Amino acid sequence: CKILKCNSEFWSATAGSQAAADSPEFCAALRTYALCTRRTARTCRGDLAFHSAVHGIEDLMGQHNCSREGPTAPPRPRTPPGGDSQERNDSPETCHYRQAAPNYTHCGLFGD
Amino acid sequence: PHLRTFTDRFQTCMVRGAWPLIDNDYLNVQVTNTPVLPGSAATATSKLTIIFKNFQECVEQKVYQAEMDELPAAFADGSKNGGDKHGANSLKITEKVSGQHVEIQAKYIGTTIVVRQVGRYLTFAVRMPEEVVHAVEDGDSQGLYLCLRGCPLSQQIDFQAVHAAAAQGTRGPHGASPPPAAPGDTFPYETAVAKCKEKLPVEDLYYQACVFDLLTTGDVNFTLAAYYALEDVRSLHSNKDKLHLYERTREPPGRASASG
Repeated sequence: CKILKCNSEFWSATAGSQAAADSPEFCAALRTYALCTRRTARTCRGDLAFHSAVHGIEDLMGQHNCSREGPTAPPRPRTPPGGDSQERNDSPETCHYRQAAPNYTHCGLFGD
Repeated sequence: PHLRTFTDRFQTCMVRGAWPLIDNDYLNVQVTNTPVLPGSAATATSKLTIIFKNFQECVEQKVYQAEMDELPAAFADGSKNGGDKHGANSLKITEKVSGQHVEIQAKYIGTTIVVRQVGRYLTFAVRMPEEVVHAVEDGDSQGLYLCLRGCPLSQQIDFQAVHAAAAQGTRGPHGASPPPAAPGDTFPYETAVAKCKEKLPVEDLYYQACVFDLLTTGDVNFTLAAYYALEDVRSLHSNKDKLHLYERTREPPGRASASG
């Protein structure tokens, strides 16, 4: 049951200033949190931490008028971002996917 | 067209008409496939639509559309990046060869897309982080799209049977045998093999797809389509050991498994 990973990702996503409690980023982070709990539902059934997280998300969504539908926060950077500083200054950090070493996949379509 | 899925399964599909290639929280890709010859079961991609969804302070929603004989180097609204948002440059279109090769970098989701026009038809290739591939809000419709699940069994063509038939000069199964390329213009099996070997010396599935395409269309441009498809795998696939595939997969969609 990986509910603690969901919790820590949510707290790290909302610790920064860009996700102040009444900002769109906060709702996006909440939706990501809800998505994460849904993904762990099967293995966390009966776990108290899991159920309190689910209820906590419900409460926070209600308090901050967050809609269920909508963008989720970008995949969180797990390591301090690399890349050249100039590019990073150009646009918000969330616009540069910074997964540590992502597992890339490929799909192709061609011919007849 | 020939499809290589995110799980490295390789299939040849009819999938005539409009089909979803990718469908997740960040983007949708839809292709329209049309028969390469009247009455042929073999189809090729004549239209491609990519929708990049609105994302935070990075990009507004952007639509890219390519058709047969029209490969634009800009989004449908004429722009070449993500719009007016602060992070707009995290989505960029680059024209590599005018009218033939376009690349789209979506840095905010770590994704690279290559669209080509080879002969009259389009080819598509994408590199995407696994986490983005599976980012689908409601789990129950988790990725019912071709890049993830492959095409339905009923849509698959067994092109090796066509090869065998062509090699013996008889008709293949369910009408998929290679009709004469064009009235009065047939492509002998040996010629198809020789032309494909010129560009694809390794006799993997890309080579076999090339032979199939030449037998079913008589259009030598399909040699280049298979060649560039392999080049795109070379540049986009993270596991170089999986560049060449030798086993096709005829399992029904939905059961992800090791390729072969």
